[in-house]
Amino acid sequence: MIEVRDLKKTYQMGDETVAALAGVSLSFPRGSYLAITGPSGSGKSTLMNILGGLDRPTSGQYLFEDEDVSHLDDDGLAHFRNQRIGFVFQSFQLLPRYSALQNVELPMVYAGIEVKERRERAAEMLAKVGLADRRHHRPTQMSGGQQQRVAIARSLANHPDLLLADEPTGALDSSTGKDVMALFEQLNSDGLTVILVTHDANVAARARRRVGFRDGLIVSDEGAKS
Amino acid sequence: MIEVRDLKKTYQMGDETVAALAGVSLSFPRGSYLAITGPSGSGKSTLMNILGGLDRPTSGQYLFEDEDVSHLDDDGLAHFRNQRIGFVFQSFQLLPRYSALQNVELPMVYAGIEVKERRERAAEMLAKVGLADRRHHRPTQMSGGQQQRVAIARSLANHPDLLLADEPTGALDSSTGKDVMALFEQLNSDGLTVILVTHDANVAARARRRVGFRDGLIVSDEGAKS
Ligand SMILES: Nc1ncnc2c1ncn2[C@@H]1O[C@H](COP(=O)(O)OP(=O)(O)OP(=O)(O)O)[C@@H](O)[C@H]1O
Ligand SMILES: Nc1ncnc2c1ncn2[C@@H]1O[C@H](COP(=O)(O)OP(=O)(O)OP(=O)(O)O)[C@@H](O)[C@H]1O
Ligand SMILES: [Mg+2]
Ligand SMILES: [Mg+2]
Repeated sequence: MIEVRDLKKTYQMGDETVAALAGVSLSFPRGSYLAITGPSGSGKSTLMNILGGLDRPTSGQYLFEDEDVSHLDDDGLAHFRNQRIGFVFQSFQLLPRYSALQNVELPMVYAGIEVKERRERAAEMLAKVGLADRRHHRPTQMSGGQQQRVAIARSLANHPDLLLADEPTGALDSSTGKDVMALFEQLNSDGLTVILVTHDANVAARARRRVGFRDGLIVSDEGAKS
Repeated sequence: MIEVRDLKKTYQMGDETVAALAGVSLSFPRGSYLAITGPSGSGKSTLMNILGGLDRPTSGQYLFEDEDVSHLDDDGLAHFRNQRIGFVFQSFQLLPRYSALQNVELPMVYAGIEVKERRERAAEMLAKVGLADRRHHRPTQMSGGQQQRVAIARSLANHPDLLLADEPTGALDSSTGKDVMALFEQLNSDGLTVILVTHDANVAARARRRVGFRDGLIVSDEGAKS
């Protein structure tokens, strides 16, 4: 079970306040498959960053299987992220001077996986996203959609418990997008909890539960709650 | 009239050759409205970069209203870009330490527009994309979709002849995406030539002509040719 209670995230810029999250409460069991939708600027990435331990809320609580993530210190948060979370960023965040293989290996380096195993797993993940023949190329030598797929491969490298995918098919053509969604669904069948943000109604329709955001709040919640 | 003849773009990496464009020929008159589609890695951004004077082909010709862009030197290419082309990049390419307003002003600075006029025009363009209240914020203080809209505002700042928009709605929710498309169509009615790359079938359907890519070649060309 993963639960957030009355999360707020506020940005202060001089006299101005922006409420990215205005009080979000949500719970879901392991193995869930959620799609988060909503207008631009409604708080989706902000929630994703908090769930992934990449940001802290201004106030509120985040419980991950009874562990209070809100109270972890920086080292604890880094460990939580590396061991349990796979993240596909909206802007990919690949390291431009590393090859695709090295980008996918990186989470495994931090997790202490030894070189032979991590090389094999990175190559395997790149093959799953159709990039086996590109593993020695750098992100600057790839198209937008190819970069997105490297980011997807990297997110899965450490066998995470929770996959947070922020717009994971935005740069992909329809056929490649379907392949990626099929991969996510297979992993969800195997136990991975999947939360994705998407503007694509077809992608959202594939999730078992759809949570809608507006102005930093959840305004709709449809589908299976358990 | 804009014409490209047998464009090739080849990347050499050690022993490996990647043909991003394998011989593309295309012509279209001023005022056209084209959508370019195709799988990830099929050459769409590569063509867009060449059309926008941001890259050079390995071979082939590019004529923009009888001017041979292929033979311009670097200064000539920079002038061509700044004076005639508006570009929405797939990865936005905003300057992170500049405000939205300053990002939109930048093409006008290069074009020598004086400060009062360019400030007014930048504010006007940001209002057109629904970001009037965010003009003093930096890209790092914005969501993905908000950043995309700043990029769109910037592309229109210099009243270009040709708008090249690479995945201009990928980060936008459906409603905001429709507003942007309506803006492009209004500008096209007023004479702007619009070429956009999109993975979204709904967006492609709004264009008057649809050109399909695969493996660095044009494989389909439907709709109005004039
Ligand atoms: N700088 C580069 N060096 C080497 N190869 C490159 C470079 N830029 C692009 N390529 C390759 O050229 C091919 C075409 O790339 P391009 O970016 O034009 O594709 P695209 O159709 O825009 O794809 P997407 O839909 O994923 O954005 C791809 O195989 C890509 O990996
Ligand atoms: N670092 C920041 N500083 C200030 N404001 C921010 C910051 N990050 C996000 N915001 C603001 O918080 C709000 C929510 O942003 P968020 O990125 O969560 O939206 P989103 O729903 O992911 O939007 P999109 O669909 O465009 O990606 C927006 O108004 C955004 O401008
Ligand atoms: Mg976002
Ligand atoms: Mg592209």
